[in-house]
Amino acid sequence: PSSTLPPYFMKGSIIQLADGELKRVEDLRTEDFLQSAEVSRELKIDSSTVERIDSSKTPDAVIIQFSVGEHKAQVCVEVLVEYPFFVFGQGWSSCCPDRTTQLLALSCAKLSVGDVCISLTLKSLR
Amino acid sequence: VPVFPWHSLVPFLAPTQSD
Repeated sequence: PSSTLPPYFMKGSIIQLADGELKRVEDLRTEDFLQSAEVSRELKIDSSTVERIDSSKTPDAVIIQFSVGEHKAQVCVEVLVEYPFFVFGQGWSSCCPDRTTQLLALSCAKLSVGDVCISLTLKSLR
Repeated sequence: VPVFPWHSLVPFLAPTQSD
């Protein structure tokens, strides 16, 4: 398991939207994700609601349980506490915003139970 | 300067299909 975050979460990283527009990671808005997914043939945005946040045996990690999509499928992910998720209408959020800001310089809100995160699924999945 | 695609920022949370 990786103990570092991917480079694209670092403040200032250049992100290309589906229409070709370039934005910095910290400037992304909910609409950017929604519009990019609309253009995509394969991917669609799902709403994933945070149901539980539990500590993990892995140091500095948490286990987040999401309720995904209209069928409310239960999905668990283990991530580092500083891993940022994009919350609808709120923006980047992590379990430990101070650490995210310290490591990535990315401003974050606190990720809490009930938050609705942007996630992806395949359009063809039925 | 590296450019990253938007979808790399979003977790892929695929539920296992049971039907």
